[in-house]
Amino acid sequence: IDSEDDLLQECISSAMPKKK
Amino acid sequence: PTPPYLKWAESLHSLLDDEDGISLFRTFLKREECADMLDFWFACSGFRKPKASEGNGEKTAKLAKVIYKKYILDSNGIVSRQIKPATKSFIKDCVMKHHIDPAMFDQAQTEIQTMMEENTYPLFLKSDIYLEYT
Repeated sequence: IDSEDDLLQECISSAMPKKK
Repeated sequence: PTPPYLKWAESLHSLLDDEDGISLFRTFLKREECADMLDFWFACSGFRKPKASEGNGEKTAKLAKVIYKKYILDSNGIVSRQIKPATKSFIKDCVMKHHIDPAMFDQAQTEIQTMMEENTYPLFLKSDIYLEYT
C-alpha cells in the first residue's frame, strides 16, 4: 500500500510548480 | 509588480501555477472535503508528463491503476461523482486491457477542471480563507 501511495505522491509532486 | 494573490484571481491556471496559491486552495478544498479533486488534477498532469510514458512501462501501468483505484473506482468519491460514466468506463477499459496511454486521463482531468472553474474556484475567491490572506 505504501509503495502505491509513494508512486501517486511522486506523480502529483512532479506536476507541481517548482519552488521559486 | 502584481502581488501573487491578485494573480490567483485571474484564472484557475494562475492559481495552480503558484505554490502558495495551491497550498491555500488546498486548505479551502479540505474544508469543503474535496481536496481529492486537486490531487487528481495534479496526478493527471504528472501522469501525462513524458517521463511517465517512457522507459518503465510497468511502473506507468501501476501508476495508472493506482490513480484509477484511488479516484475513480470508488463511486462515492468526490472525483468519481464528478466524472461522466462514459469517461470512467473508458479509463477502466484502458486499465483492464493494459492500454496505457499518456492521454488516458485527459478527458477526466478536463471534467474535473471545468468543475473547479465553475464551482470551487469562484467559491474560493469569495472565501474567508482567501480574503483573510489578501
